[in-house]
Amino acid sequence: MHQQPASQPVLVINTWPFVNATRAAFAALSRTGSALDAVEAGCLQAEADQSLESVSYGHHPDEAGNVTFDAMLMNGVTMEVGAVAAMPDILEAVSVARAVMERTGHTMLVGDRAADFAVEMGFKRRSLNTDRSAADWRQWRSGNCQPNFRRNVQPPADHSCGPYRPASSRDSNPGNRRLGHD
Amino acid sequence: TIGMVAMDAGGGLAVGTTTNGAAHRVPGRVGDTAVVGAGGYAKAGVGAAVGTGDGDILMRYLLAFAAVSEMSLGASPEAACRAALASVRPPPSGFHGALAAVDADGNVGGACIGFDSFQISVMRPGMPEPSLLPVPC
Repeated sequence: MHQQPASQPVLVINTWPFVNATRAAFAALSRTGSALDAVEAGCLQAEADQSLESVSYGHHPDEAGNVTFDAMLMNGVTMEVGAVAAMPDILEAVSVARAVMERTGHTMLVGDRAADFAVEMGFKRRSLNTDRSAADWRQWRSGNCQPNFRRNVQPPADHSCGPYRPASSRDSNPGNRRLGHD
Repeated sequence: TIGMVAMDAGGGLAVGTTTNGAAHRVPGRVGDTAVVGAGGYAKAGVGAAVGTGDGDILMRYLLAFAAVSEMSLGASPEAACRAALASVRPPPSGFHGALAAVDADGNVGGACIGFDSFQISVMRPGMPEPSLLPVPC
């Protein structure tokens, strides 16, 4: 057991003014006294909150129009970590990350196999795509797939949709990074 | 992306991160959020940090780990975040990233680059609502 004096500070913080997630995390912390429970609860709230377009399901589809989640939990006392990445079809990504931490000897599971693991662990499969994400994707396609993360491909990704193949020449310019962010 | 840090009365320290990723990414792409040390890192007795921004760049520098390492050397959370972000050299055109950190004493700080604004949401016992800590970029 990792014991600390009674004066140990207690708090929750998060990036951005996502105060509903902060409240959810702090409520869990108050209820269970566990920092791990707190960050899981806060992230779960964010994953379901449709107003958080950079976090929740139904937003930020990939090139193919699919929404996926990346999530990670770390226990700073035991140094245990669980993570999932590019995982479709499971709404509670951070809880699946916790299951990776607590129910496997691994650190990260990715893609469809991560979703399969989640189903084994009792999570329900459900598309993360929504009418909103479908509309966003159609708008992106109708705008010649701009902005676009591909480079050194044919047809040129700065004004054409794919499918892409390698271009015969490569430039060294990594491009402007203001394409959007996680 | 949301990155969260929690400290409990029993000495527990944890980070959690989650994101739906960058819009219109290449299918299969993974950013910093799921990568330990990049999207978040925690070490009891030292502190924890979480990041947000351009995950393709952030994950190359393990900025959350770097910030916690800076705090282990005595830096404040804000100074640790600044030092970690300064390791992105040279910053790519248009790069934007932000870090939030907590030290073992519960002090909070952050730093950012490229964003118009960045805020950290904080809640402690006795606070009826979270407070927002503005972080100038």
